[in-house]
Amino acid sequence: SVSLPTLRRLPKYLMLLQSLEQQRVIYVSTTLIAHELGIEAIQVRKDLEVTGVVGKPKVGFVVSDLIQGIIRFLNWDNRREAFLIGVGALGSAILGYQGFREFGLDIIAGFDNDPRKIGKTIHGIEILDIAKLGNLIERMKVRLAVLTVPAAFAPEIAGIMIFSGIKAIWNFAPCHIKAREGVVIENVSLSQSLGVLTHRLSKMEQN
Amino acid sequence: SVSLPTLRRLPKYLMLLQSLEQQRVIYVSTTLIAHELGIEAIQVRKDLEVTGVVGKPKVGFVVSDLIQGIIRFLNWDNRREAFLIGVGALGSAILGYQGFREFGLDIIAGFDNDPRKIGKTIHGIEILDIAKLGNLIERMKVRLAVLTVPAAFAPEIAGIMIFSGIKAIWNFAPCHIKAREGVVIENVSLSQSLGVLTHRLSKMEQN
Ligand SMILES: NC(=O)c1ccc[n+]([C@@H]2O[C@H](COP(=O)([O-])OP(=O)(O)OC[C@H]3O[C@@H](n4cnc5c(N)ncnc54)[C@H](O)[C@@H]3O)[C@@H](O)[C@H]2O)c1
Ligand SMILES: NC(=O)c1ccc[n+]([C@@H]2O[C@H](COP(=O)([O-])OP(=O)(O)OC[C@H]3O[C@@H](n4cnc5c(N)ncnc54)[C@H](O)[C@@H]3O)[C@@H](O)[C@H]2O)c1
Repeated sequence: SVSLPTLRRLPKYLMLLQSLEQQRVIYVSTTLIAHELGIEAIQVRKDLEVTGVVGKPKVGFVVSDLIQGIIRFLNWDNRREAFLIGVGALGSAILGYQGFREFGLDIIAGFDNDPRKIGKTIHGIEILDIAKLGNLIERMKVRLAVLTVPAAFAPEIAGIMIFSGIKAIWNFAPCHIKAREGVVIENVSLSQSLGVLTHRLSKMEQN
Repeated sequence: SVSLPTLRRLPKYLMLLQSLEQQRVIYVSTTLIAHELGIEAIQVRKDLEVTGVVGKPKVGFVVSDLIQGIIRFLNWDNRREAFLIGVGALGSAILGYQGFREFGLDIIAGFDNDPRKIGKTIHGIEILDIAKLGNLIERMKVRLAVLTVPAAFAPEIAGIMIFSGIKAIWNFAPCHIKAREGVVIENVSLSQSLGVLTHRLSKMEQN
């Protein structure tokens, strides 16, 4: 099974490869990828091995093969229906964002407890009453949920969803959701990213 | 200088500690932190050393001391004025979000090129013409920028900002911004997070 650091680097390679493809570049070497992304060439080579794609000596990899290999490995060629819970500022931004569709994410309904939002359609997606969430997860066999409610409500809603059969939660609320057997919980921590930025900026200012 | 994995774990410790503080817990051991977050105790101990906060044998750390230590280390006790560029769905969500204020982030103006948005006030923050960005960065000595424009425009705008004196960019656009000497560029990659989720979900389904 793949290491987390490798797994996290793969979308970065994909982004570079897609931009090379747009520029009609046919072949790419690990050296170029390493140079463009500031990653050690030996690390790049090791990471790309997980895709099973093989390069040609002196020529390198076929860009489109590598793109397909990474997409398959990340399972982004598999369209997944998802529910989104908490259609506020962040939830609406995600509903409207087409960018995640190419990663297979297909949000088919939003849920909220605000009566002013229930029954509305936002970015073409209907907003339903949170009271129906568990039932609809079971009936429609939806396995992935995007959680964008305030932190206070996230753990309880996560529990309800898992009980109803959700297998993966993409959690944007700044709270810890207890890990469970057989459920993937991926926490998005923007504070983590901001912390890296502010720490590095302050270190730079001290020098 | 601190390792990136340690730096990225610190906000996670902070979140747990703040929740313990809310529950009026005075002392905490590395063992409890390790157990709650699923991290090795020896790793927790090593990470927390960077804060300079020392625990008492048998008692552990004073929760509030550890909170202050992490906040200082991440430089979150230092209020930083920031500009946000690209007041669309994601930019507006960030403008309205109070959550980053406790990390010192103080967005004092937004910028956009959409005439329907210029001159408006969103969540109490004025939206200015992007044409004024370079000038205002220089005059107001703003050092941090949040970049939420479409990927096609991000590298060019980053270049203009750096030329005018910006020292740190929090980039949400899915594109690579070239690293520069003396500038901190922190890329937020939600696709990276989604990739981890979809890969793990598909691995789980195969078993
Ligand atoms: N806005 C950002 O930039 C940002 C950044 C980082 C993290 N977050 C996190 O994302 C989450 C959403 O942030 P936001 O700014 O969109 O907040 P918001 O207040 O705009 O949206 C929250 C939404 O959740 C709904 N909601 C609240 N309680 C609910 C419940 N019990 N059941 C169903 N729906 C419920 C509300 O009606 C609202 O539509 C929060 O946890 C926040 O901390 C937001
Ligand atoms: N919405 C999401 O959930 C999400 C998730 C991940 C990444 N992103 C990324 O965040 C960025 C913003 O996404 P969004 O959904 O808010 O898009 P959006 O289209 O809603 O907002 C873009 C904003 O940028 C402004 N803009 C465009 N070109 C500009 C220029 N040259 N100068 C100044 N302003 C300009 C537009 O007028 C608009 O207000 C994009 O790069 C997107 O890929 C968004």
